Amino acid sequence: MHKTAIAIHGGAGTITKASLTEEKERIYTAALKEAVEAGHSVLEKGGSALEAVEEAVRHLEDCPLFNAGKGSVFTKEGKHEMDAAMMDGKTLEAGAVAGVKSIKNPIKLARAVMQHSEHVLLSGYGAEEFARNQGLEFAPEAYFFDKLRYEQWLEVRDSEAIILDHTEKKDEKFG
Amino acid sequence: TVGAVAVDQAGNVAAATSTGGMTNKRYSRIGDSPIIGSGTYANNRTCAVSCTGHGEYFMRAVVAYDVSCLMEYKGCTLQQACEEVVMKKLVKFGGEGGLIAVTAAGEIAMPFNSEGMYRASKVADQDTYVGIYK
Repeated sequence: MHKTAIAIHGGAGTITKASLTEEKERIYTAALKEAVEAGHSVLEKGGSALEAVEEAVRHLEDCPLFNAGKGSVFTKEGKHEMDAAMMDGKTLEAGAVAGVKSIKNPIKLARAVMQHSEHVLLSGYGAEEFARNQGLEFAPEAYFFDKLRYEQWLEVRDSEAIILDHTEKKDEKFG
Repeated sequence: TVGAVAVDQAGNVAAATSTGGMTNKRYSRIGDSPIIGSGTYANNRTCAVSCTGHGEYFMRAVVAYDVSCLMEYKGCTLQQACEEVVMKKLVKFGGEGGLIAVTAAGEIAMPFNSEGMYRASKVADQDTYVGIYK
């Protein structure tokens, strides 16, 4: 029997200690611990690596602290567009979705694409139609509203700036 | 962006990544997260990888697959491959961020070149590790 292991991340960037209070740090730490232990619990019970990563990511998607699922940031139009992907190291099968709206857990949709479609990457309305056909859960706009994310968006809404999870904006172009 | 990589009792690895993108993005911009090989990749022969950071750089550097390739074709360890890609190649590109990775043997790497990365790991019955800063 192999040794089980799991690692998770909740984003990277310019996270200065000055901008993260002790209380906030405690909350983030608790959320990360809960997610990684949820995934590890799946492994300890004999579950697959696929099931474990889905469970850990689902926990993070349901937590408003992180930029995914419920905590997704606002687009220029004030909406939420989400992407997700999953890959199986045993079979090299992969599934992904891009630019989907109102999907409660995009990682579940990515897994459904991998296991129930003949494609690897679905996007936009088509991906949402596939989610309906698969019986996946949708959530209203209000579910994705978060006061902090809204205030972050207000700061740049009337500019061309785009901001990464925890990083100050940079004015760069990519051709 | 959030992500997870894992190895199970059968020695199979998997990777998953999910993101809400970037604040104030437009034109249906897509980053590296849903791009297999850039933000997410898994292969039992090498490792499973999930990335987080400025997606445009990660796509151009094909980060996740690059880590796997260094292990498969050059014989690098996971740590060596991650060091090469995140701390050298990405830095040259100007790309900020990091990744998490795990091998079928249960070796974990969580390198990042930004000031911080929210991360956690748990191996077998060892204590849970949680970190934010370097």
